[in-house]
Amino acid sequence: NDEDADIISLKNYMNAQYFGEIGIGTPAQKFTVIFDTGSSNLWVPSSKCYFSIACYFHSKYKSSQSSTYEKNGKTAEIHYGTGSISGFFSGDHVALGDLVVKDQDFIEATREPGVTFLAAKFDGILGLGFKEISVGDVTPVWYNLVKQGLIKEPVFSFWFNRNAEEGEGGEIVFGGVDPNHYEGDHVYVPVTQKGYWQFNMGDVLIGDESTGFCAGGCAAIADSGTSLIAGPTTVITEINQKIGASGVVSQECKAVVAQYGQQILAKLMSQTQPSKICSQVGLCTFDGTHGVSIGIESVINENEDASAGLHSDGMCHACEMAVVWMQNQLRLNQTQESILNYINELCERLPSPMGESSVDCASVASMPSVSFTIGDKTFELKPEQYILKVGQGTAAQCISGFTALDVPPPRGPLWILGDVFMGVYHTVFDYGNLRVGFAPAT
Amino acid sequence: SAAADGLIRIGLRKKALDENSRLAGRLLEKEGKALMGPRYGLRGGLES
Repeated sequence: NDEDADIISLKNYMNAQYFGEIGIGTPAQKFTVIFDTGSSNLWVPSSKCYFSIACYFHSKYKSSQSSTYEKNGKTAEIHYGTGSISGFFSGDHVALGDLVVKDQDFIEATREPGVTFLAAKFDGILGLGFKEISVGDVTPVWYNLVKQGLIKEPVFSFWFNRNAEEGEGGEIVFGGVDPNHYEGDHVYVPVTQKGYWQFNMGDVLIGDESTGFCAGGCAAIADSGTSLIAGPTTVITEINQKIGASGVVSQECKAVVAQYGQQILAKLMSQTQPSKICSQVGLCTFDGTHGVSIGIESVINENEDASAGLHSDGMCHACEMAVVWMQNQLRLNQTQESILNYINELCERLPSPMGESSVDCASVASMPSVSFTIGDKTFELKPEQYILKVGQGTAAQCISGFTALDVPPPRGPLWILGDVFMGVYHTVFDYGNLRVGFAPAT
Repeated sequence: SAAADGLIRIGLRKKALDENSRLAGRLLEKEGKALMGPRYGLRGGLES
């Protein structure tokens, strides 16, 4: 379903860190899968996968060796950005721990895009999202677990053991929550859009300061199949600036500050509705709720004059971000000069969309905390919790746990709270009451 | 495994972030942006 495929398509499973084992067929054939709350299908490589190298590096399902196999044969395809998993549907029993889900439809993948899954440490993916985003309208494993009466409560929960060495990773619990894995009570928020485990989220704070962008509300998805936290560039840039993360210098952003900075500031100070400012200065058009790009391609590059008069999608977006950044600075009673200097600095810290940002490992202790407002409660992440270390000793590198993802309205602005967040906060997926709960993980 | 409390627990294994997966992730990022950008209206125009 193309309309619903975008989030799944953007997933970077390569960074996923937590895997579990399931069995398919009788006797059970074992597969290592990502338990992914951001998708809803189960797929594993098929023994009929001949032309994808990735299949030769992973376990493959052999239907001929299962006495409970049920032929289906309908073709299936899931898009993942760099290509797609394709194959056909089959049915068989699926073993999850001691439970056996009978007659589960799943995808036998006969083609996997080369680089994406070749190096992957997992064989397949077990989606724990809603049926609404299930490719082929197949009933997800989780629904059959509930339908077949295999669990007491229609709830599952994740505990990621962040402090573990490679090997011991945590636990997924079907049927409830394990009180040993969290402290205090969970804060629950309702699922706002069935499909993903999506809910409404409030402001994001850096240290004690509001970033403003989500003060009026943002959508968020609790996604166990994503490693990092992805959010709007406007906020990630501010985080990057505060933690000294590497970024991309945007000439378009700098051009907006140089040419329109004073004008934007003046409009903010004269109480102009912020969402209308970028259209009023001529960088966007106004669609009734916010500025949208005029849609003219930019001709700006290092050797050309930004004042040539042609504006780009990027300048509209940069203007919209500048408005948010300036609002925050005005709230802090900063002078006009220092505001423009600060925005200019931010223009040098723009994250590459869906990319990584490096930080100085020696500075981690002095970085601010970043907090998310969920259900009127604040969920804080300390720097040692949102900075990931790759490698050991002198070869160690540190990368930010935040990455940029700009999803336009009406679906966005959107945050994807991946393992970095779910590692700190034990997460309950309450299917019966359609809500998601968070409590500090132990 | 099933326990007396009726909960079904499945242990998870953890993989360290390594250079291979980061490299593959970066390739994915580059290819993905090119493919997905126009299709889903993602904003990538700020990269100069």
